[in-house]
Order: sequence, then C-alpha cells, then structure tokens
Amino acid sequence: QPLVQLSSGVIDVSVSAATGRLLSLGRRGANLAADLNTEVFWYNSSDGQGHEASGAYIFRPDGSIGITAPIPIEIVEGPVLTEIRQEFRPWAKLTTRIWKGAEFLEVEWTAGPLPFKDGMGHELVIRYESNVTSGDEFYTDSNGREMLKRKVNFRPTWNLDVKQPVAGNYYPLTAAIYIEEEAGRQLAVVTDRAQGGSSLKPGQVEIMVHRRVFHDDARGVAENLNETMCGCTQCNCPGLVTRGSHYLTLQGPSTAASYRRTLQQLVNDPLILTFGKASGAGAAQTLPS
Amino acid sequence: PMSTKRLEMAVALLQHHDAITGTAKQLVADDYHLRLSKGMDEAGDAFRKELASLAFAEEARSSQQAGLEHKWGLLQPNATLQNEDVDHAGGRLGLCHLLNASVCHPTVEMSRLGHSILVAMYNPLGWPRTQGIRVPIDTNFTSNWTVTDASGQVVESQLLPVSNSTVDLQNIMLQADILGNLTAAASYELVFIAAAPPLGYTTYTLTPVWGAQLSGAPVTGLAAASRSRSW
Repeated sequence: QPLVQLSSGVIDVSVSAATGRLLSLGRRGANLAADLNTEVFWYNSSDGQGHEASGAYIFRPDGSIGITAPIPIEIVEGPVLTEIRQEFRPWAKLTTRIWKGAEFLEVEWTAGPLPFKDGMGHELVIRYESNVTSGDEFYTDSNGREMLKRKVNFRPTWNLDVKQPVAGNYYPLTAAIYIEEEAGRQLAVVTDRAQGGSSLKPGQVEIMVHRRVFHDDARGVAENLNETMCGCTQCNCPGLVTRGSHYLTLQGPSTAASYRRTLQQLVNDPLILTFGKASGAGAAQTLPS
Repeated sequence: PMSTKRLEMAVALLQHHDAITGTAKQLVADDYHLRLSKGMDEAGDAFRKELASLAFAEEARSSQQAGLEHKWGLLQPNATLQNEDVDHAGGRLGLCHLLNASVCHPTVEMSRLGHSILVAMYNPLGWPRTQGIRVPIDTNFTSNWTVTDASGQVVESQLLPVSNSTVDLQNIMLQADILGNLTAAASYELVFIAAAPPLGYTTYTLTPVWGAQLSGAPVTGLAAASRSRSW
C-alpha cells in the first residue's frame, strides 16, 4: 500500500493508504516537520448510577472507545484543491483540505447522528496526535484574545485533587488551542466555533465536537441534552448531525504567534459570499427559450 | 426595513450564560436559534442589497469597458444606481447559509440552466486576503466552466465531486425536510482561490462553456477535472 505525498506548495502532507490515516505535516522553506495523525474516538457518558451523570453542565466520561482498524480513505486531487476523505464511522467522517498555496490544513469534521440504541450517552472527540514534545503543558485562548498556559492535573492557585483526569483537564476553546516545544515547533488548532478541548498527553490535542446524553445532571435544566431529528428530547430517534472545521498549522517559534493570531482572525471573519446571475461581460448570453 | 436591529437584539439576548453554553431546556434553545435565524435573515437582506448595488454598478462599468450593452443601459463612469436598480440588483443576489453542505439554490439552479453566475464577496478584515472558494453547481447542462475575476482575467479553477459525507448530509437534511427538495443540493463544486481587498468587495464570474464554443479553438482557463484514488 503506497505512502501518498500531497502538497500545497507551502505545506507537505503524507498519508498511509494502508491505514487510511495521516502520517506527517511539514512546512517547506522553514525546515519544519512533525508526525501528525488525526484520530476520532468517543467517551461514553456517565449515567448517574451512584455518581454524577454527564449532562448539559457536567462532562463525566465513563471510558473511551477508539478505532484502531484501517479505515477507508479517498483522495481527490487537482491544481487548486486536494481533499483527503476519511470515514471512521458512518457518523464520524473527516475531509481534510489542502488549498493551493495554503500554510494551514483545513479539517472539516461531520459528526452524527451519534449511536443511541445502546442507551449510552456519547461525546465525540477529534484528537490530533504528533511528536511535538510538549510535556504536560498546552495553551488555550481566553475568548479569542490572549492564550493562557494550562498544565495537566494542576491549578495555579490551589492544590488540585484530581478526581476526573479527563474532564478535570478540559478547557473552553473559543478560538484556538496549541502545544509547543521549548523554543521549537508549535502545533496549533484554530476552531470555527466555541468547543471544549485539552492535551492529555505530550504531542496530543483533542477537541470535543458533538455530544448526546440520556440523563439530566441535576444542575437545574431538568432535561437531557438529547437533541433529535424528531424534535422531542425524551424519545429515541436519530440525533442531530453537525459539521464544522478545524484549521491546523505547524510553525516555528519566530512565526507561531503572529501566524496563529492572523489565522484566528481569518477564520473568525471569513469572506461573505453572495450569488446572482451574471449579466455583464464574460457572461453567457441568455439561453434561447 | 433593512436593518440589523433584530440581529442585535438576538445577540444581546444570547449573552445569557445558557445561550453561550447550551445549558437550557430544548424549547429555550430552540427560541434562541429562532431569534438568531430571523435576525440573520433580516441583516442578510440589508447586506446583500448594499453589496448588490456596489457589485452591479461595478459589473455595469466592466461591461461598458468591454463595449457591451448592459441591462441598465450604458452607465456614466461614475454613475450611481437608482433605488429601483438597487432593489432590482438586491433581488438578484442570494446568500446561502448551507454552503458547507454544498447546498445553494441560486448557484445550483443557474448552473442547471446554463447561466453565468456572479459571485460577489465582501472582506470584513482590514487587510487584503486570499481564500479558497467552493461554489456548489449542477453539471447536467455542462461540466465545462471558466472563472474570471472582476477585471475579466481567467482564474485557475477545478471541478470537484462532493464527498460521500456531504451526500449523506444532504440526504439527512432532505429526510428532516430542511431542504424542501433536493434542487438546492449540488453534486459538484467549482473551486477557485479568490483575492479580496481590505474592508472591500470583489466579484468573480463563473461562465459555462458549451456547444460551438468548445468545437472551435481550445478555450483557455477551463476548470480542471479532479483525480480520485481510494483505498
């Protein structure tokens, strides 16, 4: 099974056809490269039997399930845009876009309807795994402005007794999360909406993209976080489908902050497109009736 | 009246922590969504009419430079469009909120009929930028298209079949009766890289090429086909 090399002319991406997964991301000219793989997995939600339930306020996972088997992959290439299409599950798919001349990777995720016949709540997460030696520190934005340093199982103002090693290390991402090496590579993920995320192991970044739970967490909503296609929250029918994008960039210490901040602004304020019938120069004449 | 009032009111209401975090009952969440959606529609109306009056004045001028009679007659170089033109123009530009599912009624319908498509875009940032643009189109009439920028220069473009996950998404939306009917769902996208000025707008024209135009000299700038491999 071949190793597939793809490029925007600025960044290079290699993909393993054997496993259907990304292998590396590199930046030409800056002599920067990193192993990079995108994984999709999910946490089962606690059901509240004897302890707190996951719900609208509470994230309390009860084990996680990943996908290790090879996955189907399709690569669609052309002079302007290359798409890497991966199907992890029928309800968990990624389309990774490499635009000509781009310095970032666009990862479009499509999540849902999440499985519900097992009666368990699920929280779907995308994890970016790299060989960036980031230790136990990572950075998340404060409402799109400065980036705050986070340390796993640690709080700067009190001694944290960690009861929830996953949820206790999740933070709000309004715009971005990144990991970096001492004066070395920085891997940043810019989000197109507010999400929750963390870096639980060195080199990893994970972001929760979708949830559906079947128990209320007794914090006042008195209703499950269980949005469905048929509109009612107590019945069991397919849940919602959601689609969004993450933008990944690998930078060195001298360009990381400025490039990530610029990318945040580009993602936050995209071009606004409108469409109409052209009637001026270059337009096809109106059709014979 | 065209205004952003309703959107401002909705966003003001959505500062409540329940709106920010989703910690509300379903009917409250639905109410938040409804207010935001109505606000976006009204603001969208105001926006696209403004942009249309700019874009079509620009287009009228570029037609004039090309010596082509324009729908509104030969505009004086610095003429401004009259109100009825703005309304007329505004009615001719549409916004598509489901572009990320390759759903866009104006472009799918126009490409199905073999009409040229005007893409008018506004850059809200204070610096020039380029961005990949994906326009949903129907290829039944023709799969030969060219893209030209506001000055009539050909821009490199590519025709891409939408992914299975997009097709699945379109079918789910159809079943959930979000689409009405599938006429707005595209099976192809015409992609190109657009450049826009700071705090400004620009236009691109997507033109179908068919019949006699293809049998003569080779047409420059035809959208490239995509190559697909899967494992």
